[in-house]
Amino acid sequence: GSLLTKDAGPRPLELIDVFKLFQIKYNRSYSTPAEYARRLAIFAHNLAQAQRLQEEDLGTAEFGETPFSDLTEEEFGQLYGHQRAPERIPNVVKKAGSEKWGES
Amino acid sequence: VPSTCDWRKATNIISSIKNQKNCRCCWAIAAADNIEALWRIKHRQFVEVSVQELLDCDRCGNGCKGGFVWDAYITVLNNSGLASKKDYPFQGHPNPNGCLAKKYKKVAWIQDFIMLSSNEQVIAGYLATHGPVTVTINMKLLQGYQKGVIKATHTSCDPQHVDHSVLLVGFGKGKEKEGIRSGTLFSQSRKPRRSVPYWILKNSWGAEWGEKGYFRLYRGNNSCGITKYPVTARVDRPVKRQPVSCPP
Repeated sequence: GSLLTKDAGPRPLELIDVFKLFQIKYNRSYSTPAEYARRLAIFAHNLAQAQRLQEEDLGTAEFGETPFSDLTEEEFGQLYGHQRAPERIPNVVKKAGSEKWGES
Repeated sequence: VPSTCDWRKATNIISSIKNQKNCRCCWAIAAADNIEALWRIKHRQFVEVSVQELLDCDRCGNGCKGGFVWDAYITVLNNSGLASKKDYPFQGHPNPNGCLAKKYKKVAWIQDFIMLSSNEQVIAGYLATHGPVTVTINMKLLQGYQKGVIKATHTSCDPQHVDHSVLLVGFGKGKEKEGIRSGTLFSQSRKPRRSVPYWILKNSWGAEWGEKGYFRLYRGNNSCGITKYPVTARVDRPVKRQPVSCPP
């Protein structure tokens, strides 16, 4: 009908467009076309993952594109987590200095 | 324990959001944020301490390769305090000349540090009466976090695998998402919205990330292992103690 011929407004952004905007926003460039393709795939995976988290989350959190959207979960953990194993947890609270205040 | 608490609302207590960049020093930033907040609460003095000193003077040598908040407190105790951020600024990588702690005047120091009980009610009580505390959480869900309260399960966010230290600055209650109660086709009704208790946490990924650098986690189910390592420095006002003596 006539409705179908009407302009449906702006079409949704393609993944590649979204990724281009991400690159501009966070100033990202990739050294080779292969690296670009890999990062685009990771980006797509992370957006899908964010959508799944959004649906599963029991709170009010919103998940989506962030500065870390082109990183794998492993890379994210390696870059921003602390990998050192907690083998040195102090079991005694350390007391500092003298009990007498005013001493140097 | 009050029903809500937000140290950000107190004037000049919480320092501005830091950015760890490509250095894995969340542990040093969380400790620095903790010391800055406590120093401001106890001494009413606006101090900004040197995160770089914590990295360069860490006994394990390379602070950008990770660590734990207690490493930072041990460094503060061993160096008898911390220099200012202005004198000894953050570079995002270890200083090739090593620890420069002796070069600069100390602007803040601590008496000791303690680990709180792994009980969310106890942590809330301490937070409300003493000041912000550091916690170490599983950061898995933060990769795609934008805003709101994360309510994780132990499956979606393993509370045993904690790998990111941040500063706990408050807690509160919000309204849960509006949902449709399942029923017959004609009798769908809206679920009553219950309140969602949450923690307010200060991250170290810049103010552009999350909720102006902060994020919120559900309070009450040990979300992402928040109760595993609640650690805080102790910064006390000098008080004269009466000497005690043992009766002869």
